[in-house]
Amino acid sequence: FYLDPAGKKTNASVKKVVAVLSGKGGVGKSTTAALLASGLRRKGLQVGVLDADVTGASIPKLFGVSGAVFQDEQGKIIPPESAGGIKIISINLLLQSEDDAVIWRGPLVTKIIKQFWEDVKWGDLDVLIIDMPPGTSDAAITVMQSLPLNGLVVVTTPQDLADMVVRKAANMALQLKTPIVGIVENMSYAICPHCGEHLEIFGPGHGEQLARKYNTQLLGRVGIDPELSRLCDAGQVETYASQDVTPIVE
Amino acid sequence: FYLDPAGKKTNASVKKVVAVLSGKGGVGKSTTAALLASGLRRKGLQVGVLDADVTGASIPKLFGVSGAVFQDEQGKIIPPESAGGIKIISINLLLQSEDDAVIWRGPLVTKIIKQFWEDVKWGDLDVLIIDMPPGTSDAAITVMQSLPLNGLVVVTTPQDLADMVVRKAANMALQLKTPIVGIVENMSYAICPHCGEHLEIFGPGHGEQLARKYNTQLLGRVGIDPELSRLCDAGQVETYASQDVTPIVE
Ligand SMILES: Nc1ncnc2c1ncn2[C@@H]1O[C@H](COP(=O)(O)OP(=O)(O)O)[C@@H](O)[C@H]1O
Ligand SMILES: Nc1ncnc2c1ncn2[C@@H]1O[C@H](COP(=O)(O)OP(=O)(O)O)[C@@H](O)[C@H]1O
Ligand SMILES: [Zn+2]
Repeated sequence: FYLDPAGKKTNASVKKVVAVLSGKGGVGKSTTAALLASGLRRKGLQVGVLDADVTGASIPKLFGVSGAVFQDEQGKIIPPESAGGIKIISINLLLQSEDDAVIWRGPLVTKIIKQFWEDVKWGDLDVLIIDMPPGTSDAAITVMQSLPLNGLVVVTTPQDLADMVVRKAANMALQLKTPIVGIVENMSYAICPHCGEHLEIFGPGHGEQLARKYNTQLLGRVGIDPELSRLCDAGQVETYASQDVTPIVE
Repeated sequence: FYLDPAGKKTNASVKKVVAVLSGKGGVGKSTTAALLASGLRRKGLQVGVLDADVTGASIPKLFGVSGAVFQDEQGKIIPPESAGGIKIISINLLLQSEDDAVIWRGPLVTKIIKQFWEDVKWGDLDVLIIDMPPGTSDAAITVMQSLPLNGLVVVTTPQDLADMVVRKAANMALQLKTPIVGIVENMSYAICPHCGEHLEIFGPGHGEQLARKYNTQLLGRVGIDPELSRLCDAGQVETYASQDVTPIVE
């Protein structure tokens, strides 16, 4: 490690760090982070995922990764790998059971996120993806202030209500001078399995306007796909392929 | 105020305090809290809503309440009322603009929640509903440890992933000895506007199993209704009436 001009601990073997953020819960941050990581891995890159959602961790379940986490002789944590070779670290890998409650106040949340960045043996990575929790409290502040982020991918859904809370997170990024790489609009539409019609269940989307407001691009619009939800629940998010996702990875 | 046997500050004029919780974001906690408050108000009860989601507040938007908040001569905060007469307090009422980021670490989040309970002039209330943020960190710990909760309504959605994170919050409630009044399963189904078919977009639900696991009852299953999402975005959640919601209010 060495300190960069902003005083953040940087790791020379990790080329790029990108956080997936939204402020609002349930919009599909973890799913988007997992699809992004899987897409980059399919292109042959070395990829890692750091689950910064300490009290609501879901990355290990998405990738079907479980079991004990080991340390090397120097005490560095060895991150388990997914079926596709993505390195993963999450609090859920350190719990007795995945549904154990993590009842931690801010300082402990901050400490574990710093440990995931500094004490995990990431090795040579092209990209490290950070899955952020909802809200703009300790976890988000710690990641934006202590990790050398190259950029943020902001995830939203079509509802105005979601849009308002997502703008809070985007405004935080502006205040903490973290660049926004692009916007992903998720759950933009669903297709009726009976009659094939295109349904805008949560109304018309605002991804386009949000991207213009923050001077960035709309990376893609992802439809609600029961197949994706099924693969997520089955720990096989890496096997999902859809043309909605390809432009996001580019 | 006086201190109850558990050392919590209780307010004699507030008969019951119920928190709406899920652990997972985006499952419809704020929407369920708003529907519950509106249903109880329609039955003639005096109702208040305390928005404990400090960094992702959405209660004022759901009820169409905005504008300045005043204090009386003793410095007590006078909560604005919704069109239907529900008293509301939220950080969003104290910000310049509803999409301002609230970049606060745990101690400040804790302080404002305690102030919302102790320094707001609630008057005589039959029920105070607390809308909880996602996660099991500072806000959830503060509410369960410092407010005299009568019970929790836990909201979930059909995906396994949501179910796992919701169980974390339910396990927290067990550890902090807070009774669970019931489970609400939201987004259980959608109805195709073209062919009228019943679609389980996020798969079959687990609300029934979750209720059995925590020895409580399933209060109701609410379908995805674009009309509800539209009314929420328009600040008119109080005008939504559906037979999915009536059993929850009972
Ligand atoms: N496009 C989609 N189609 C179907 N299901 C989705 C989609 N995006 C997300 N989901 C499901 O919705 C739930 C919430 O997504 P998640 O990624 O956990 O959101 P967040 O991380 O923002 O809380 C998960 O169960 C996931 O499987
Ligand atoms: N049953 C439903 N039908 C349609 N839209 C819904 C439903 N429940 C919630 N929503 C919408 O989904 C979004 C997320 O709901 P919200 O109550 O904010 O969840 P949470 O408080 O758990 O984050 C909101 O925009 C809301 O309007
Ligand atoms: Zn149809």
